[in-house]
Amino acid sequence: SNGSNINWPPEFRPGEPWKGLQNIDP
Amino acid sequence: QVPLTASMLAAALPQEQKQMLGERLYPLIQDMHPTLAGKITGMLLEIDNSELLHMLESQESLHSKVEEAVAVLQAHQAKDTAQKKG
Repeated sequence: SNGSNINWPPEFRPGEPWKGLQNIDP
Repeated sequence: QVPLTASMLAAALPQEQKQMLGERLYPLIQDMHPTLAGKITGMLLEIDNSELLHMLESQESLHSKVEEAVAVLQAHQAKDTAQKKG
C-alpha cells in the first residue's frame, strides 16, 4: 500500500454534521 | 459570539465537540485561505481539543498551524498528481 488517499483530508462544511472522525470512543 | 470554553466542550459528545470547534475555526481559516478552508479545518480537527481551544484564543498559534496544514495539504495533492501522471 502506498498510503495515498485522495479523499483525505475530510472537508468541514459549516452548518453540516462533522463526519471526519468516525472512530471516536464515546 | 460567546467564546468557546473547555467546560462548554466537556458538556458535549466527542463528535459534537469537534463540530463546535470546527464552526469556530472555519470562519477564521476562511479569512486566510478561502478556497482551502474546509479541507484545512478538517485537518486541524484531528488535533487535540485543548490545543484547538488555544488556537481559537491565539491568532499566532492558529496562523502557524494553518500554514503547517496548507503545506501538508499541498504536498499531499502534489503527490497525488504525480502518481496520476505515472
